[in-house]
Amino acid sequence: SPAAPPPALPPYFTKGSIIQLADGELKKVEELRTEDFIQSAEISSDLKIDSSTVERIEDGPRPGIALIQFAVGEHRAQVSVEVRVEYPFFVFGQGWSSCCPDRTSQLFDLPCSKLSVGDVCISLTLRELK
Amino acid sequence: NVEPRSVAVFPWHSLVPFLAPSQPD
Repeated sequence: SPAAPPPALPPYFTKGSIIQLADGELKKVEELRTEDFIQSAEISSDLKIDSSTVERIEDGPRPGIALIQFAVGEHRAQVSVEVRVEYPFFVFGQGWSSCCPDRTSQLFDLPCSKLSVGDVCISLTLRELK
Repeated sequence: NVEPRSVAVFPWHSLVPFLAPSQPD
């Protein structure tokens, strides 16, 4: 089957983008801190933050695409995602990180670190409704 | 004159990936 086009680049990672936290506060994307995500998830009725540890980073099926394997949540469930190498993830206590931080900085002007095996990223799951 | 410009505001959760594992049936 023909290769699917890479996912489009979202606009909100561009430096200066305005992000609204769960309490209504507005921040620029480059100013977000780990606490902003944690507090927003605490307020949220349907979203829960999970810790997702990077277990493996491989070249994807096409140039510019990476395959990242995470261990998600307390049960360390294995999840693989295919992303553009410039796609930034938020690492606990560190901030925005991608497989190719130079390219992330070039495209989004967003300060970014190198995503590495062992990094713990912020991810979301839906809360179980009781 | 400065023309008013609408600025996009994105919700915080747009920036965080959902990495929920698939649930076994």
